[in-house]
Amino acid sequence: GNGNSKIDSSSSSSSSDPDAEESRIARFKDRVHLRRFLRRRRKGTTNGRGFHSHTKLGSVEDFAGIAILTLIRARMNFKDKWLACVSFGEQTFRTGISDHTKEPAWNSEKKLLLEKDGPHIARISVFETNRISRNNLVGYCEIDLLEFLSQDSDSDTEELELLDPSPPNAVVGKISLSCSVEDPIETEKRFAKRILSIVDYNEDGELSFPEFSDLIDAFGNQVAASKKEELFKAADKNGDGVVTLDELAALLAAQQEKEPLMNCCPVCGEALEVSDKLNNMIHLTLCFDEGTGNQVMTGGFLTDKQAAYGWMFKLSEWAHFSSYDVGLNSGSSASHIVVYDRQKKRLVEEIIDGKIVLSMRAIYQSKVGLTLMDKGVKELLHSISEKQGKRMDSVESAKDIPHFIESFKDQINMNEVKHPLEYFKTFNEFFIRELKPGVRPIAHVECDDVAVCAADCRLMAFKSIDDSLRLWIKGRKFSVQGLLGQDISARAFMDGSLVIFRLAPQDYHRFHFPVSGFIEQIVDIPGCLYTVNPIAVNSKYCNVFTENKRSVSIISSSDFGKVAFVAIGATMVGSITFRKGKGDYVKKGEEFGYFSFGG
Amino acid sequence: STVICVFEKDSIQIDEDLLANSSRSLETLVRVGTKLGLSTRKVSQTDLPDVRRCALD
Repeated sequence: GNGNSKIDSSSSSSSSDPDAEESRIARFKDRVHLRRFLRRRRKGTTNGRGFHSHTKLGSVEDFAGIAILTLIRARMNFKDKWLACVSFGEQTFRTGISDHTKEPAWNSEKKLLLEKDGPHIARISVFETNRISRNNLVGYCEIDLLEFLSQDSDSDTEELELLDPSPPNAVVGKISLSCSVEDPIETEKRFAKRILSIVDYNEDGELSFPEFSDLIDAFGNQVAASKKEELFKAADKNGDGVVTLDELAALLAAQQEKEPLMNCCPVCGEALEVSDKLNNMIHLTLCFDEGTGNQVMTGGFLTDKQAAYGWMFKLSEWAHFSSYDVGLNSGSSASHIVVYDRQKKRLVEEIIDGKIVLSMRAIYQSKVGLTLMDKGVKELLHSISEKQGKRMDSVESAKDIPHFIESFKDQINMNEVKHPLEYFKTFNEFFIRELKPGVRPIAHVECDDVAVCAADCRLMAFKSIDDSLRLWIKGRKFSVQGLLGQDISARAFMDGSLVIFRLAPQDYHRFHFPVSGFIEQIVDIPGCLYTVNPIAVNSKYCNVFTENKRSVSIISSSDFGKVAFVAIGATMVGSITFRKGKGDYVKKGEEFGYFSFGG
Repeated sequence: STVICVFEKDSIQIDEDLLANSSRSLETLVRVGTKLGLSTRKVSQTDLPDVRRCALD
């Protein structure tokens, strides 16, 4: 969410305010050309509701908003592969890499927040990149977006000179870019569509009334049931009980204009001022964009100098390079999770099954601010997971197994699986498949002073809790005591080392003991079933590790002292089963239990 | 699903490659049973000089 992104649109009437008069914003407002905006509207190039999808700033009231900056192309003095960066405020975004050419074309766009007293000058840097030289900054320019947007020009596109960063700053090329302000109605419509898609479980683009109703209830909306029905019926023109997302989104957007349906941001939970539509829309849109990584340019760098390092570019091509405090923006590229394969010593892209992606999206888009939301959402998640659990326990679900294996053909090695495919009568049985003895050798099996990995997984390890908070777990409410729950004292683990074993859907879903010792206790903690995707973990609004359903075991080991072993359930996969219990002596590498589909 | 293990302070020396990747916010793909780290007790033992190679001057 963008809880800090408050924008004061009321400042438009500040001509009598001495502070504002002195400000650049106030000077800008004097230059705003409303006539041009009106002229363009009169020309009829509208979207049918009297607004352009993208417009220039047209009135003094519009000066705060979302600017869409598009880097179109450049004309350089020599051939090379090119990429461009936009630095704005504290962040830098980049385009993809062009072909080997003198005239690279990117057509990359980025939404930037223009707010009162906020940044409004974007620096654009163009780098050459090839195998011989690392990314070299060749040229740069700066653009004042507020000035650009207020220009009285018929063209949204402008060509700027790129200057050599070294004196005497010769012109080394030109870059074409455009900038416009996103139309509030269009933003709202897109936003409504995104929200509605959360309950479009099968992604067929249609919604039933119960689904729509559930969603509104889950978001804590106080609109009367009759209003929901009224809205839904208006969209359902043929009365067949389902409407398309597009239709309903358009209707909701229009309704939102008249009488807001949402009283709080469903992403971060922040209360929305009824009278401040512009702020609300910007807030909502940016919250969602933060969540979905739905923009063309990639982000995550703090400065363009930082972005000039080749390895960072490589990493950010797929991976979410999480900078301090910028984690979610970059970590939110939900479909691009990259991990380092320890065995193969290379980066690999994680493939996620479509169904899981869908559930991730469903959870994630609504989940980021769930702590502040109506408990209906939590129940909804449980309900989804329980339903999925029942389905995955049914005989019919077995037919999904071949497709699942095909989807992850590079990551599921059936030669390692103990039983043949015919053995699995349900999807859940396959999900918790056992492996053949010996296919997961235990490192230094006789040496109890060597700890081993507890699962086939994506692992994050931190020497201290502080490191884990600084680098990975961004949830504001995270604490060791919160993780372990009230029945277990966290004193022994204060400032200890923390290791996170994240299982992806395709992984072998049984977990093993990392150390040898006695199981002192196992405590079940009820909770939510939020996703444990890095996207959620990286979000300051999510506290998945301390709010999710989990079981905490304490293993007493002679070589490592006490080790807290926390098995955390997640969306869909919310069932935790143990095969060992309190008082058992366990050997490292031995199976402890498994996760399966269910609530 | 996720498993989190919390070790007592200074009880484990986690393998350096895992720490290095994590410090870059990069997850590491690992398998069950592969090495995670050493007990610090073990580390302190290996830090001791090999007495068989020691000689009195």
